[in-house]
Amino acid sequence: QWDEPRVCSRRYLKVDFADIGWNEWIISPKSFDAYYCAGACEFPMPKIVRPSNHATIQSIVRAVGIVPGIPEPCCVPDKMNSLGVLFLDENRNVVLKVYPNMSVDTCACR
Amino acid sequence: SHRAPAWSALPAAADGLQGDRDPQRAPGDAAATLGPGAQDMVAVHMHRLYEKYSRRGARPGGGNTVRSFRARLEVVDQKAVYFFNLTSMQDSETILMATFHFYSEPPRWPRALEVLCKPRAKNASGRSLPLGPPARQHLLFRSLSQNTATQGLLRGAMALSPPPRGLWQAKDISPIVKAARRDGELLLSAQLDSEERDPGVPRPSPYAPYILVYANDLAISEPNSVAVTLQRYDPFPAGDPEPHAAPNSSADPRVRRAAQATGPLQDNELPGLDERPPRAHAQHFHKHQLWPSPFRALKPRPGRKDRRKKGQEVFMASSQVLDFDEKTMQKARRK
Repeated sequence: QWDEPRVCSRRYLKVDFADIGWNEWIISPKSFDAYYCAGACEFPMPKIVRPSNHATIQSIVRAVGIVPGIPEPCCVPDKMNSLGVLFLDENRNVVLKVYPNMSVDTCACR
Repeated sequence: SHRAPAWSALPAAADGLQGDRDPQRAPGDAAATLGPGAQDMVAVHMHRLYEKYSRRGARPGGGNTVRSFRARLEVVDQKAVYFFNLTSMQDSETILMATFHFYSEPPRWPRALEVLCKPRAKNASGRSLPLGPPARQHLLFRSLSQNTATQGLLRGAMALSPPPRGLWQAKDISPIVKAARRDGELLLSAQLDSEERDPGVPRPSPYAPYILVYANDLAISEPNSVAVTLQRYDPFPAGDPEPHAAPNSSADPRVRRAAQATGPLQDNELPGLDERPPRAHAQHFHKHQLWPSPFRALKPRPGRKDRRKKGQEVFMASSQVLDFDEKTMQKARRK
């Protein structure tokens, strides 16, 4: 954890449905790699954090100190992946749903 | 009636069935994954769809949702009728396709034996007539709303030709399910009607039929759609009013009682005297400045028992001023 890069980037996170109590009704998967985003979006932001135009402007305004109290942009998921989940509904019928935005593919400063 | 396409004509969405012709063969570890109690075909089929999506990203039926519905067997007039409760479908789910899966047996041996051994009818030239066609079966679908005792509205009928051997068949019943849902009749019944004289009382079979509904959930892209279907625990412990319900909503089981003031609220402050503690430099008021109205003469202090009674009487007489004993009065005067 400690040798994680400071800059905004994707970090590993495995979610086990048993840990959040959903395993009683979720048949598959038992767990999945969800990842998460963390890290700084400090001025000057490197290209790798793929800042939006707004984030670039915001970080300059913050660096110049024109307006006090402006935070640095946030490190958030950029591209995400879907996940198919097989579960039992309230009538204990088997249901398959493909949920979007369940795991992080890339992170960016926004 | 609804002419269902033959087996192979089912759209690609229902694929993954080809291998299901032999229900004994559970693909991979699907049945194992679903646990011993879920050896039924519907669970195996659903797991196969899940694996197809997980491996190749193949969206089932082109949508993002597949709901399965197990059958509940009931015997009505000596006939097996399978009921399907479709109420768990959500309003945001648009139906793309619905399929009815059932295991059909070849014509039963006693029947076939009878047909084979029965002396065949002969035509004029003495040649035996060809065997009559095996008994045809019909699939009848009815829909009814939850709380009606009728047999329901006939939604469709399909003629089935008995298969050469036992195998799973799938029929497209999309128009039937869409029409039933449109009319709000989410209880569907399927009856296998055969021309056999005595089909015998049906027995629960491990190969019970099931329905698959392929849908597109329009709400699944909402920010928190996963919570709608998978977050089951209630963040508010049971018995607490719903977070959005108004405190005095009728749903609230608790009876609200207002505290009726039975008389002037009891407190130990003297009537009309300022409760603020006297400031150090405050002038000393003369007693008659404190009590503008002439103060009533004190009564002798009654004993504890009748004081309580007295107190009640006093309350009952709803006197506006409380009586205090001598000591309290002296303390008050000093204050």
